[in-house]
This record gives sequence, C-alpha cells and structure tokens, in this order.
Amino acid sequence: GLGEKLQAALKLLRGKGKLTEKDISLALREVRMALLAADVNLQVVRDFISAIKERAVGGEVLESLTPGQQIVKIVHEELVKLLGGTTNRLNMASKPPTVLLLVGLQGAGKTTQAGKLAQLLRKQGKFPLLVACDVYRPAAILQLETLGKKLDIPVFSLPGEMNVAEIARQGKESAMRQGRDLVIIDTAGRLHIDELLMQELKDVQKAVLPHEVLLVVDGMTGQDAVQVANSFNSALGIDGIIMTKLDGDTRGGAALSVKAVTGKPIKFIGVGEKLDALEVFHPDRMASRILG
Amino acid sequence: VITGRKFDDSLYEELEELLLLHDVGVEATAYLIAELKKQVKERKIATSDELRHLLQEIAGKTLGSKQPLRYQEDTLNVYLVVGVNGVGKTTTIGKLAERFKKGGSKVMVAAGDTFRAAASSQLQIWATRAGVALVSHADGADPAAVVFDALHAARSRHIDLLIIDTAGRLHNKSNLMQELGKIKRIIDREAPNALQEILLVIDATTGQNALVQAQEFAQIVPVSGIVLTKLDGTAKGGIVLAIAKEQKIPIKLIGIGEKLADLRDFDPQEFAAALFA
Ligand SMILES: Nc1nc2c(ncn2[C@@H]2O[C@H](COP(=O)(O)OP(=O)(O)OP(=O)(O)O)[C@@H](O)[C@H]2O)c(=O)[nH]1
Ligand SMILES: Nc1nc2c(ncn2[C@@H]2O[C@H](COP(=O)(O)OP(=O)(O)OP(=O)(O)O)[C@@H](O)[C@H]2O)c(=O)[nH]1
Ligand SMILES: [Mg+2]
Ligand SMILES: [Mg+2]
Repeated sequence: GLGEKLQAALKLLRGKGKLTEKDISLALREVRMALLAADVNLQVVRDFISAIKERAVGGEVLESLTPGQQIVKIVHEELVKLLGGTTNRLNMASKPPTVLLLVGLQGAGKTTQAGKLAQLLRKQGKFPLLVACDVYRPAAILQLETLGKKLDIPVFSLPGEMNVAEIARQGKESAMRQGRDLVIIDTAGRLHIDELLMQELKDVQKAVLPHEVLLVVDGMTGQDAVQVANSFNSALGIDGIIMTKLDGDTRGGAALSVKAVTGKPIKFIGVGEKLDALEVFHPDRMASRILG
Repeated sequence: VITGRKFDDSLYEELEELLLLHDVGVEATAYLIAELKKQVKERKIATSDELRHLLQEIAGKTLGSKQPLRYQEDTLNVYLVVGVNGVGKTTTIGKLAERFKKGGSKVMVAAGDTFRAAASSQLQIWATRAGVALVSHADGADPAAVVFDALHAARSRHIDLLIIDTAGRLHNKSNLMQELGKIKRIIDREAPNALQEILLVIDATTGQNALVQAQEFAQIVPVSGIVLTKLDGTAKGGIVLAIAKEQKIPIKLIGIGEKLADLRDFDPQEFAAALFA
C-alpha cells in the first residue's frame, strides 16, 4: 500500500543520512499520486498536501524510525479530520413535518436512496410520505411507487402535473393533513449546468422550505465532483451529502472532494440496491478506503 | 492559457494538470506526457500552439481509429448492453432502437432487467417512443428466460436487430457477473449465427473506477465496444484514454443527452479536441 511505497521512497533518500524537508516533499508526491488515483480532485489534493506539509516535515516524521509509516499516519488523521468534523445527523423540524429534498445528477441513486431513507427513518419512529417530483424520466413515478409499496409507505404524485414545485407543495400539504411528520421528495436527475432545471429546484425549495437539501453523489464520480457539488451548493445551499454505490470497489475520493469544497457533511452512504442498504457515514472508514 | 508563445517545463505541468482534471488518470497521463516530450524532441516542436496540437494528436492516436457499431444486413444482430448501475444503459437502448428503426431495420428490445423497480416499464416507454417491439416478463422473472424468449421471438419475427437490456451490476459482485456470463452463453447457444456486439456503458462522470469496470466486464464477456454517456455534462470522460491504451476496447458511441436523438458515433479526433478545448 501507500505505507510501503513511502518507506521505499524514503529509504532511497535516507541512504545519504538524515532526512531533509526536501526528501519529505518528494515523498509527498507519492501521497499526491495515491489521492489522485483515488479520484480526489486535483485542487483538493494540492490544498490537502500543503495543509499537511507542516506536520509532515516536523519532528514526528524526521525523527521517526519509520518515517514512511509516520507520514501515512498523518495523512490518515488529516483525512479523517477533513471528512468528518461536522455533525452528520439529519436536522429534524421543531414543528413537523421535516422536509428532505434529494437532488443530484442523473443516475446518482436519488430514487433508491429516497426509499432507503423512508425505511430508516420509519424505523426511528417517523411517519414518512414519499413525494414523486420526477416528471421527466420514463416510469420514474412508478419506480418510487414500487419502492413505496414494498415498504408500505405512501407515495404522493400528481400524474400529468408538470409544475414540480406545485407537486412538492401539495405533497407537503397532504403530509400535514395526514399527520405525517416526514416528507421525502425525490427529484429528477439534472445537470448542474442546466439553468432551467436548477431553477426548478429553487422553486421547489421556495415552495416547501426543506430542512435538509441532500446532494446525492455517485461514489465513483471522478474530478467532476467538485464542479457538481459547487454548483448545487451555490444554487441551493445543500445541507448534506449522500455518497452512493460504495458497495463497489471505487476508492471514493469524490467524498473528500465534495466535503472539502462545500464544507457540508456527508450524512449517509449507499451500500447496495436493497432498501436496507444505507449506512451512517464514518470518516475513518472512508479515509482508509481512499488511501487504499 | 496556451498561445503561440515559446514554452518551458511549466507548460508540461499545465498540460499534465489538464489531463488529470479530465480523469485521464495518473498512469495514462504520465504516458501521454512522456510521449509528448519524446516527440517534441524528435519533431523539434517550438511553440506552445504546436505543443498543444501534438498532445491532441497523441491523444487521438491513443484512442485509435473511428470504429463504428458492427451491423450486418440479412442476419440477426444482437446487441447486449451491460454496465454498472445508473450509467444510462436503458436510455441508450432507446436511442439505439430509434436510430436503427429510422434506418429501416426491424428492431426488437428485450427487458433483461427483471430486478430493479419499474425497469421493464421504463424500457417499454422507450420502445413505444421508438416504435419497436418489446419482449418482457413479469418483475422478478429470470433474466435468462427473458433473453431466451427474446432470441426466439427475434428469429421467428425476422428481426434485424435485437437489443438486450440488462440490470445494472457492480463488477465486484461475482454472482451478478456470473449471471452476465450465463446470458452471453444463452445468446451463443440460441443464436449461434447472430452478429454480436457487447456494449459496455460507461458514465463520463466516472473516475478511475471506469478502468476497473472495463477490465472486469471484459473478463466475463467479450466487450466489443464502449458507450460513453452524459458527455453533455461538464465531465470529459478522459478515462477512455486509459481504457483505450490498457484494454484496447474501442469507444463506439457517446450519449449527449436524455432524448431519443442524443446519441452520436464516437469520433476520436473530436474527442481529443474537446479534451483540450
Ligand atoms: N450497488 C448499488 N446500487 C445502487 C445504490 N443506490 C442506487 N443504486 C442503483 O443505481 C441505479 C440508479 O438508481 P436510481 O435511484 O434510479 O438513481 P436516480 O438518481 O434516481 O436516477 P435518475 O432519477 O435517473 O437521476 C439503480 O440501478 C439503483 O438500484 C447503491 O448504494 N449501491
Ligand atoms: N444528461 C444525460 N443523461 C443521461 C444520458 N444517458 C442517460 N441519462 C440519464 O441517466 C439516468 C439513468 O439512465 P438509465 O438509462 O436508467 O441508466 P441504466 O444504466 O439503465 O440504470 P440501471 O438500469 O438502474 O442500472 C436517467 O435519468 C437518464 O435520463 C446522457 O447521455 N446524458
Ligand atoms: Mg430517480
Ligand atoms: Mg436500466
């Protein structure tokens, strides 16, 4: 792994005596490559390396018998700090219903995660309503309804209605009439550069005032994760992130990218297609995964 | 910003960053930059404009020549569409059905995803829009049974092109990958004379994992072409350079939107140009 690579690199350098700052800088190139290979965004890698450089060229590394392992320890600790640090609990409304709005690119896993959240939060004592706001994708409403049926959780939809903010608004009202304390809104996948569709989300936000805007990000996203997270955050102000498909073997560096660039917490990870495959995010596990 | 000025090493760094930002990956980027430096010497490249052009040329060469979808008249053609979850398989099949139907072929699609909620309903809508036949079973049916029925229906109805949709599957799930192998064997057995294309669909927003996807899917079935989708976003899909170099699988098609018409043949020159635009 990275530890061994660093040890080897530093051994070569150390052959000529005491390790210098310059030697450490060279070793940090290995760290840079490892993070890039894990899909962490280039700029985020740069910022991260310069942030840890101070520690890396300090006594704890230079005086260590295993400087390579020491660097890995620092990298791991700093990654955990970067990935975590904020509470990743969902904000619940003081006056129900709590409204969760799921947004993100096409195919990220929003509809499936909507079902998973409904199941999880019902287990925690909530009385959820799912709202189908994807009016574009063929059979999107049926997809959410199928999940709802499986869970025995109702799905609100207005077939034929193309005003998405109106569907969201009526969905929330319906929840309130039924005494439901949680509304989970599934939206259509969209490009962050699609002005009309980004405006649609702003309209939905205005109409229902979500307590959580959750950006759903595919765990295998590459460098583009930064653009996407930035755009959604600028447009809506996201409250949290859900990284999906982490049951795959992707290193998941996009998690670091989106967290670093938005400062918003990663709240959950999707680890499978079944409706129980949702886990709370653990920064230390993610850090180990990114480092491979 | 690259202009007609003379260049120094910092320009190589600039270009290296550009490649990395476009998901070309550490190894393929190192290869391209090394190749660039080598050819700069050989060809006495002097200005930054020439340098940029040379890198574009090297990238284009790495991607290989334009390789269209294989299609043969007077026989059954079978396209098997595979890939991980959510990359655009079902939508791409709608687009392919549209293209070939408009081209005068008799097209049929098979709803081989019997697992995911509303998967066959989704394909049904695309089939209706494209005006092509659909073979599907009830949700939860054995995908192998759908494929078997579709192959026989295609033969008896003298279909020119059968496109088979499959469920999204992560390549590290061995039971799902084995299921794919089984589907391929059914095609071989039930339509031994059919021309086959096995299309791996890759999402342009995917990073280095796309290379692993190409490697792993190619181990299970003979992937004959890649469809790179969602190029209408901001991701450039540079990982295909690594795939072309390592796996030698041709990129055949690109997806540039969510509508029936949003499918184009892959042009290596255009793609290389877009990378450095
Ligand atoms: N393996 C795995 N698959 C997932 C996960 N989450 C979602 N999926 C799958 O990913 C695919 C896309 O999921 P959807 O929920 O339809 O994604 P979406 O964001 O709603 O898609 P659009 O509405 O088209 O934007 C489906 O095949 C899901 O079963 C996950 O955590 N792990
Ligand atoms: N912007 C854009 N969206 C696309 C493109 N191709 C597909 N999509 C969208 O991506 C999402 C997923 O597409 P699907 O066709 O359901 O993907 P899939 O691979 O069949 O998904 P699973 O069967 O769940 O694995 C949908 O919202 C599509 O409209 C494309 O080229 N550009
Ligand atoms: Mg959806
Ligand atoms: Mg599909």
